[in-house]
Amino acid sequence: LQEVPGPCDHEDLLDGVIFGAKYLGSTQLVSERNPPPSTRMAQAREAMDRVKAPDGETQPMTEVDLFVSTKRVKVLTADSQEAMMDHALQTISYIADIGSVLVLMARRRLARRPASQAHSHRLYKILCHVFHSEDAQLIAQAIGQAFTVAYSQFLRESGVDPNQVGAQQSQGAAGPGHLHNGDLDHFSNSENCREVCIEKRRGEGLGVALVESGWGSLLPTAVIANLLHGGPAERSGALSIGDRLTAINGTSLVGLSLAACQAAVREVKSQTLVTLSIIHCPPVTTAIIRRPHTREQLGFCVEDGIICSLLRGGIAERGGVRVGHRIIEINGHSVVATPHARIIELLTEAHTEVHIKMMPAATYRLLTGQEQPVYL
Amino acid sequence: SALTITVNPMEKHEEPGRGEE
Repeated sequence: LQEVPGPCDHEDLLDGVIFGAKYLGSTQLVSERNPPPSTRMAQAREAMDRVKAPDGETQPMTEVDLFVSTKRVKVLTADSQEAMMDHALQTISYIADIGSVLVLMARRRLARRPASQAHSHRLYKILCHVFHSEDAQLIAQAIGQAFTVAYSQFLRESGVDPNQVGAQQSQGAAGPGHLHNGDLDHFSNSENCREVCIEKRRGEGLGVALVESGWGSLLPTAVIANLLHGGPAERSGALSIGDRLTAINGTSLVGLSLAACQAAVREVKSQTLVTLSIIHCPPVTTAIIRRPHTREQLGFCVEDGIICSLLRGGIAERGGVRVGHRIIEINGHSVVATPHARIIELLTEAHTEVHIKMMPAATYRLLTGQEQPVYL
Repeated sequence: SALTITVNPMEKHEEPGRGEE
């Protein structure tokens, strides 16, 4: 049997392993057949928000045992060992772990869209079970390991060499994708989203320099790279470098080119009151790349510390690495004054969990005085 | 906190219509 990386002993997974957890509740969602990762992330968050009691309120919960094997996942009451839920492994669509919360998504059956809709497009009902455990990540990894073991068996039974499929998967073509990205959490947290009203004189610019968020960004829009000292934007005290600018006077800038965003900011020059919608973000972002082995391709190219291309669906993209960003740190080591060859060496050697701190290269050049900002 | 998704690779091999009742 092929060894599959994960927290469990391979043989144990065939028989089944048990994890203690607290069952918080279940909900049901309707989903496309194979939704993209961003949709799955939103679904997991939706399920958690529906089931989890708001902060400060009592959360009803039941002590359970989660039985995980390469055939099934069962939820048993901890005291009587009675099966509350029993799902064949192949009907589990995916799992999500968010801090100490684990969400298990089981496909129920097909539903059809109402006849009123143009295409009779098939939809799945998915049952979402939400659990709490300090070991949520470990349990998710164990279920992920069971997925991989079961999938390898399935391939072998179908006459396919799992090793060959594994090679394709590690290049990000398909397969058991681990998507790790804090951006969605950050962007969907309403506390980070603000409306800022800026007062200024007629004909005065806002006093902001903008850069692109970079290809690979979950939220493609302009980023504040610098603020003119004493300018209206800085005087407001509500903006900082790194903030995403999502709208100006109610007009969305998301998905527009940098030139179009800059033009929209120039257009408000004649006004005395400007409303900006922003998402507060730190100037430096961290990508976390899960790379079990150094033989696995990182999936991006670097030139003089700047990320210049990204493999679609690769582990780097899934970890939040962005084109046009300068690498500031690799696993806690500053690389700002490091020669290219050494950066490549650090990246080649890095595995398990690779933490990469980065910022838009243009922001970096402005902050280090290599370039003069063009204030709008 | 970070959100991690682990997709079951069997999903894409499942015949439409199958699933837990």
